[in-house]
Amino acid sequence: FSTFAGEPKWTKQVLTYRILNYTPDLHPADVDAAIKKAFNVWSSVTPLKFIKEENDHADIMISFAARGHNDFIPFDGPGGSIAHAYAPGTDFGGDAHFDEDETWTISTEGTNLFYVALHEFGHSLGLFHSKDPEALMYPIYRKSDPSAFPLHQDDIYGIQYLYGHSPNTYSDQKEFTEVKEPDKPKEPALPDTCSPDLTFDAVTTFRGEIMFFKDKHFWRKHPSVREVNFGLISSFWPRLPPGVDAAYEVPEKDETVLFKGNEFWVVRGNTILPGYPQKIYVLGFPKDVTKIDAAFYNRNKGKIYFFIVDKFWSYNKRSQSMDRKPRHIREAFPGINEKIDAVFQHKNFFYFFHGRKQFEFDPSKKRVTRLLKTTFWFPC
Amino acid sequence: FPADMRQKKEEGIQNIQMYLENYYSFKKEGESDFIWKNNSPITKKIKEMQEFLGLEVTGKLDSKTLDLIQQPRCGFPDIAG
Repeated sequence: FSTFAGEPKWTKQVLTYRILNYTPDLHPADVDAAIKKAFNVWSSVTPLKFIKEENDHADIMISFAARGHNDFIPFDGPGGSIAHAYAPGTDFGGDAHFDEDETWTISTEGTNLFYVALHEFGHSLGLFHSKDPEALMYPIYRKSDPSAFPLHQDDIYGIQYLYGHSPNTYSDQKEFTEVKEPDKPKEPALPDTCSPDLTFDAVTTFRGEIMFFKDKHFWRKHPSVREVNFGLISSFWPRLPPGVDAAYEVPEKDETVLFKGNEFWVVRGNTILPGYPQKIYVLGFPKDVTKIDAAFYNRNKGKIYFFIVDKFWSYNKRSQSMDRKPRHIREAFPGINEKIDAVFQHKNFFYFFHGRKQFEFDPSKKRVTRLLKTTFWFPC
Repeated sequence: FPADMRQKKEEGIQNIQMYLENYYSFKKEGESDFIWKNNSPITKKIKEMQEFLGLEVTGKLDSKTLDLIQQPRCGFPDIAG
C-alpha cells in the first residue's frame, strides 16, 4: 500500500458525505445503498464513522460527471479513467468524482459502482495506489467476487496504518468484556456505561462528538451514531493527569481546554499544544480559586462560562476579559440551583450535570426544559 | 500489411504516451524522448509503469503492456507528480 505524500488523513473520526447528483444508469436508492455499503466496509476496519449529509457541505462530496467537470482532471469518455478522488483536506479534499460516460451497475456487468466507490473512498481517506494486483487499491479496475470481503490484507494494513483498527466499540456494557489477568492486581471495575448512578467529572464537545470524562476514562459519542467509543484518557493525552475537572471546546480554533486543579491544558486532537499546563490565574481568576467544577463555550455569545460551587464567571473571548466578580448560577440559569459537575452546549441547548441528573436548559426561554438521566446520550 | 502494422504501432505509441503522461507524470519534451534506446526517458517510464503494475519489466510495448493500458482504471496517478 502507499499513502499520499505527507500522509494527509482526517483528524476526526466521524466524517460526513453528500451525494450531489445521481447517475441515470441506476435508481437513486441503489446509488445510496452502494455508497453506504462502501463506507461501511472502511468503517468495519477502522474507528471511522460516516454520516450522510443531505444539504450542507460535507467532508466527502460525491458527484457524477463526464469529460471536464470543474477540476484539473477531465474524464476521457467510456473506459479509460472511470473515477477519481482527492486526498483528505479542505475544498476538493476527500471529494470523489465518477465518470458518467461509464455504465454504472450494481452487478458484475458494466462498471460496479460499489467496488469503484470503495476504491475511490480509499483515496478520500488517504490511501494512494497499491502495487499488489490483489489489492482493492490497485489502480486497474477488475470484476470482483461479490461473495468475498472486498478488502485485501494490503488495503487493511494501509488504512489501519493511517487510522488504527476498529476500536472495542460496544453498544452496551454486556458486550464489553474486560480481559482478566489473574496475576494482575485487580483493576478498579470499569465504570458501568448504563448505570443509573453514573456521574461525570466533565463533558465537552470534541470535533463534532461529545466527550464524557470520568476518573481515568472517557466516552466519545457522535450525536448521530449509535456506538459509543470508550477509552483511557492517557491513550489520548499521555501527559494529562487522570480525572479532568472541567473541559470546553472552541470549535473555530479546533482547540479543547482541559482543567485539573488550578492548571489547564489546551489540546488539538490528541496533541497537547506546547506551553501547557498553565495556571488558571492567567485567565483572570483570583488566587482563592483552586479548581473549576465545569465550563463551556457559548459560541453564540463568544463567552466562556466557568462554574465554581454555586457561582460562575464569564470570560469574553472578544475583549479577552474576565468578569470582575462571579454571579450566582441560579440568577443566569434559573432552575440550576446547585453546584454542577459538568456542562456542555449542543445545538441551542445547554446540558448541566449534577450527580445522577442532567438538566437541559433553553437559554432563549431561560429555563430548564427537560430533566434527563446522565446516560441519556448512550445507547442504554 | 506494413501500413496496417505501422498504424497499430502509431496508435500504441500514442496510447502509451497518454497513459504515462496521465498516470506516471511523464513529460514529453521532444522527439528524442521517443528514441527506443534502453535508457531513453520513455523506456525508463515504461519500465516504471510495468514494475508498478506487476508486468514483466521489458521497457518495450509488448502485448501485455498494451492490453493493460486499455483497461478501465482509477483516474488518479500511480506515481505522484
